[in-house]
Amino acid sequence: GPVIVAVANQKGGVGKTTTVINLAACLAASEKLTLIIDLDPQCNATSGIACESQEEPSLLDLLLDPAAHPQPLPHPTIPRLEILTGCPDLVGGEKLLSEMPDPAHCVRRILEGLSHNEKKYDFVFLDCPPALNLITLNALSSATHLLVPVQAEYFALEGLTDILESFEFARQNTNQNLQLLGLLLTMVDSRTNLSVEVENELRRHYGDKVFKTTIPRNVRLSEAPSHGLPIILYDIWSRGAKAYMELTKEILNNGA
Amino acid sequence: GPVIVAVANQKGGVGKTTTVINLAACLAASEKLTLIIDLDPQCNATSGIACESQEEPSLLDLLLDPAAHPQPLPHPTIPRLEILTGCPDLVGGEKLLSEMPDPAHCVRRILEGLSHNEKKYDFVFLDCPPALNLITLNALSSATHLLVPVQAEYFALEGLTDILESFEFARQNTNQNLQLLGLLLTMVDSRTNLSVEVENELRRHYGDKVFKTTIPRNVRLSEAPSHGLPIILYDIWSRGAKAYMELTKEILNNGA
Ligand SMILES: Nc1ncnc2c1ncn2[C@@H]1O[C@H](COP(=O)(O)OP(=O)(O)OP(=O)(O)O)[C@@H](O)[C@H]1O
Ligand SMILES: Nc1ncnc2c1ncn2[C@@H]1O[C@H](COP(=O)(O)OP(=O)(O)OP(=O)(O)O)[C@@H](O)[C@H]1O
Ligand SMILES: [Mg+2]
Ligand SMILES: [Mg+2]
Repeated sequence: GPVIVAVANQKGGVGKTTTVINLAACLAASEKLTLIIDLDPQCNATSGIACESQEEPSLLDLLLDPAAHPQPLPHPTIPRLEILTGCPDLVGGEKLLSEMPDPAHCVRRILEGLSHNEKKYDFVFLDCPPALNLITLNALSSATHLLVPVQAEYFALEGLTDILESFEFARQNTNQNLQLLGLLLTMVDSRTNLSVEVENELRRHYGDKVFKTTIPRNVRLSEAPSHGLPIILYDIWSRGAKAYMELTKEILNNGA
Repeated sequence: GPVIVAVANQKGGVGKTTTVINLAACLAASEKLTLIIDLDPQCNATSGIACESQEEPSLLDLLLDPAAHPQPLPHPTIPRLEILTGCPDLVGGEKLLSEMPDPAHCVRRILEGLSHNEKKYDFVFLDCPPALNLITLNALSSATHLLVPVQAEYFALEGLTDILESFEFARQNTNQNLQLLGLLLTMVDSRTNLSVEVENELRRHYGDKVFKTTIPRNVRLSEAPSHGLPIILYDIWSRGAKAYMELTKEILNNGA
């Protein structure tokens, strides 16, 4: 089956959505059929690639209806990239999800529904909201792998133990096959002591769980979503594009 | 009574905690008795000023017990600054809060409990998690003012309508006296087109709801919390310190 990557961290603004969009686009450009599922009610992954939130059914409808047929939206211009668009109503959806039978596996049921389609995805990316809530638990409970973006800053480093505890919780309770794909340093600025210190600390503590590739702070990455484009279509020569291409190679070479 | 400022935005990493810590410290240094309440289970406002989360009672205990006596912690080195420290258990607390009578006013009850103490605060700051959840609704339902940090980036601008809708919802349902203190541009980098465009867009749409003062991207601001210090004690000559001092002046001159 597909490699299903939950991209999660309760710390806000660490580059979860940016990583989902750009990794997915690089893999689609590497002849891998790739699906994004936008589990964040902010819908940034959806708007960041110029898509509109689908209704009839919305993602919340799909989560609440085990028998629903999910219809991913093929991206209009990026081949082999599809998306199940985000739903703002997920904000109020926590309570509804919690009343479902087996509430931690609503996302898994959607993925099972997809497996009956004739299209076989190579990769699925789950963009998560900045919270250790039932939606993020759903992502951890249905993924094959977890990727944690870690901004090269103090608060982001501090919060890392929380998401790794949730990872362990999911492995022990709802998804024993969940693996850690890796910790990804983002917004790295090698000119600042803080960034260098955070990277050293992270590699000292977590060793080869940390990707060799790091993502530099690069304004082109933050400009790209306002044009609805992944970085490889917005500015292929930027340091941001090069970094996400390197990361793609590292992930494919690790055998995911 | 005190000016109670909810600092909220569901977009993650926009500078909510950084603004709470540094505005509160500047006001304490302006002879205003100031209290921080750390409503974010990440507890960044607590650790950012070198405090430990208090137990017996924890903040969650206080929220669930209307008759509890809140005991703010005076900061060990910063005069006139106190904090009700954060509680990691707030992650699971949503469900418990929702079962309370009048769940939107648990924070208000704490503030009413505080008003019986002989200490009369001039300012109270509520640091909110990156979500439009019951905790953030509690902050909006008990504050006199809302301050929205807006990072000078595309996704942050896009998400602004959501927090302003919640502001309207609170004014109409749970707190008719709630005022907008202002929209605060953060991490501004006047060398980039994106930042300049976001600022122009924001001022065009929201006019004088936007503070004249903007907070520049300044690495000293992100270094300070790793030393447990607000910026005016970490590096008073930095652009970050100057900006938060300017903002304090602007807020005091506006008559808050
Ligand atoms: N490497 C980078 N260099 C510069 N800007 C970046 C980089 N990565 C992300 N950004 C920008 O930083 C902001 C935060 O990134 P992003 O929205 O991807 O984080 P997130 O973790 O998904 O946030 P949230 O917690 O709100 O979901 C965005 O405005 C994004 O464009
Ligand atoms: N003006 C600034 N210049 C540089 N770095 C900043 C600035 N403001 C905040 N930061 C840093 O950016 C990161 C995000 O800021 P902060 O944690 O205050 O945002 P937040 O909105 O509270 O995040 P969350 O949504 O996770 O609660 C932190 O590492 C912080 O130190
Ligand atoms: Mg995101
Ligand atoms: Mg914060």
